[in-house]
Amino acid sequence: STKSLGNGTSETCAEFRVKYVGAIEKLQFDMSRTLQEPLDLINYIDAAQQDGKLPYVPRDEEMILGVSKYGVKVASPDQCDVLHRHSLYLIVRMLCYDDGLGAGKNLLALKTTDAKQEACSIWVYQCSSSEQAQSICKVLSASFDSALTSVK
Amino acid sequence: IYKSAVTTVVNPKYEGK
Repeated sequence: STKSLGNGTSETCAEFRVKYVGAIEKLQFDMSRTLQEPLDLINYIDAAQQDGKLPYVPRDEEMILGVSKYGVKVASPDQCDVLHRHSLYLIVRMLCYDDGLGAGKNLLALKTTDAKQEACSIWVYQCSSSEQAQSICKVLSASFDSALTSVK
Repeated sequence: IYKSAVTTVVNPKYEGK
């Protein structure tokens, strides 16, 4: 469902329907250093779900996750209220993987940091399929590339 | 829980962080 709004004014270059699972905010820096490897991050999310810090099942309401050169914005379907705004330069990495519950759903884990890079946060969303998750990763990767080339 | 393929996108600004 990649829908790029060609009218130029809109910041969003691709929008996806996802569900919000939860977030673990303000992890101290030394903790965030242990979450560099993808598997460490996945295991950390697993443990958080088992400890009840993160739910297994996302909230029912679908959200619109928009990826643009500015970053990732998560808003309600009518886009009236913005739930999260992750600016591109504070996004450290994005990870997508099968949630292992057998329904083919993919989890999207977004690791962000703060401007002083002292703490990091983990934001978890659920995609309807791995294809959707892959598309989101592709668009974000393109955003990183375009941000990189524009800096030079 | 068994995890299948994992796709990672890293911000070049934080490579290795």
